Amino acid sequence: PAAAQSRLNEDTLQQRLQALIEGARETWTYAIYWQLSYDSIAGGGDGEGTAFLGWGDGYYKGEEDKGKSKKRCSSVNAVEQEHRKRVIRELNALISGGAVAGAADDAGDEEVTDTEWFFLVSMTQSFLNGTGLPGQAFLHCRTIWLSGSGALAGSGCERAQQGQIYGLRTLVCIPSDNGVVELGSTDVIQQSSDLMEKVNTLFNFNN
Amino acid sequence: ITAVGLPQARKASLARFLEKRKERVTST
Repeated sequence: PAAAQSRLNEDTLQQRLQALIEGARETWTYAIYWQLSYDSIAGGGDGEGTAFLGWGDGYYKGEEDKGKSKKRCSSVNAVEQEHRKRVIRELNALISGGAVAGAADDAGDEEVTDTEWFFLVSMTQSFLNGTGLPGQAFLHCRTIWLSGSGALAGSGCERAQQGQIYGLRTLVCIPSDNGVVELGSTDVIQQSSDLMEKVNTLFNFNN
Repeated sequence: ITAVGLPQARKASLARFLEKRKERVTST
C-alpha cells in the first residue's frame, strides 16, 4: 500500500506539472517540483532533522524551435557531447533493466541539448532550506522571477548562472506548502500572476 | 551524473524523461 501511495503521489505530481506547462500561454521548457524533506542523519538524530528541498518530480517539454536547441548544442565541444550521449545510453540501459550500455540506440545517438542536460543533472541536486534559488524562495515564502539572460547571470545564484549558460532566459521559483515549483524557459517571459495562482491551486496539497 | 549514482527514488522521473526523449527523437 505504501508503494502504491508513493506511486500515486508521483503520478499526481507529474499530472500537475504537465497541466501547468501545457496549459500555460507562455512557452516553458520544463517544470520541476522541489519537495521539502528532512534529513534526520544530518540533523544529528534529535528528531528535528535538517530541512532541504529535493527532487520531487519533473516534466520536460523541450524547445519548440528545434533549430534553436540544436544551435545551443553547438557550443558544447565534441568530448562533452560524447560524454552526454554516453550517459544517456547508460541511463537507458539502467532503466530498461541492464541491456548493453554501449549498444546503439536512436535516442542515445541524438545530440543531447543543453536544456535536456540541465534538467537531467537537476535530478541529482538538492538544496538546504534557504540556499540556492529554490531554497531561498521557500525560506522567504516568496516567488523569485528572473527574466532575461542578464538577470540570471547577475543573480549571484549558482543554479541561475548555470541555467543561463545552458540557454535559459527565464527561471522562476514559486513556493508552495511543502515545496517549490521551478519553471525554466529559453524565452524571456515576464512575471505573471496567472501562473502563480495556478501553482497555488495545483500544489498546495494541505488545502 | 553517472547512471550508478542516481537515487532509486528518482528513477520514475528518469524513466519518463528518457521515454519522452525517445519519442521526440523518433518523431523528427
